[in-house]
Amino acid sequence: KHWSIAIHGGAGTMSPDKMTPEKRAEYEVALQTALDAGKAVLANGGSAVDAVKAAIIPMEDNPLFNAGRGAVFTWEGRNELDASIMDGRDRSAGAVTGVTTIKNPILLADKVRTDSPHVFLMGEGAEQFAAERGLETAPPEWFATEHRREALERMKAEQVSALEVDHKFG
Amino acid sequence: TVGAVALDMDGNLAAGTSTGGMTGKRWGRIGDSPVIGAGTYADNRSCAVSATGWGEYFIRVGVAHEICTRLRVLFEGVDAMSTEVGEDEAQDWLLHSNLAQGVSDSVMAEVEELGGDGGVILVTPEGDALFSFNTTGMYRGRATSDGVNEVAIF
Repeated sequence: KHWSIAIHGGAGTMSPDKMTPEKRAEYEVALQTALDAGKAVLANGGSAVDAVKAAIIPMEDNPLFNAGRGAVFTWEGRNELDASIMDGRDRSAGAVTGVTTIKNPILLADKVRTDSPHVFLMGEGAEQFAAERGLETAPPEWFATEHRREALERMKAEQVSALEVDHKFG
Repeated sequence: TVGAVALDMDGNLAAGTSTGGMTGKRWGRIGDSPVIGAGTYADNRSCAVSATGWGEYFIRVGVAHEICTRLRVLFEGVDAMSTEVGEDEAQDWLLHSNLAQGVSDSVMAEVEELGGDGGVILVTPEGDALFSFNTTGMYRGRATSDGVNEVAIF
């Protein structure tokens, strides 16, 4: 009997020269924390689904990553969150998009998977479903971080055309 | 975007992804959310995948489901092969051919051909924990019961 886990905290065009040793160490500690959380579940005989949730929650709570706390801002200056989860045993799946008050969206996606006949809920309906299931919420200031707000302001200053902003994708 | 994929000791696979999307998105655009099949997929017969990157391209390629489907077909081929060449030889070929890495690399190459970028993580029923990305970096980590334990960025 063996177990295995992999995690990611996003990908992109990054320059090793521009990342300070301190920032790099911060990311590595955060990744190791998430990995350890998932490992602990698996090593103790827990399920793959529980390990996935255990690994994702610390990253949703860490402002370093673009998920949960630390999510990027929309054009209107809000943090809108999306999440999905799938169980390979029976291919049950749950997803949510455009939620703004759910502290850990991965837990809501899992509730959609286990407690509803649906696969994908959005916005207000997803929030209502979350309230009925007692999911923990958080105010807008929990998700908002200064470096993400600055990124939005930079983008608005550089790209004022709607076509440029959305790359013509809908 | 963050994500995780796992294989437990009962042989079950799972995948999850969570994101804030892309800076400055408008008009209810959800093309960068981790849609099941594009950004997240898990099937005990093949693998579990979580993706990060330019979501619209992942939807168009159906990245997570595409990787799982190709692997499932290949695994079924290995099962068929075992009746002809013997189970040991078929399993040996499976273990040493880096099937999963090749499949995920080729699907990510399709994303790149269309103009998209990003990466995927996956685990297989055999316990492989793999990465594939076409950007200069991906925040990532993996661990297995065989003692693998690593995090990396570039």
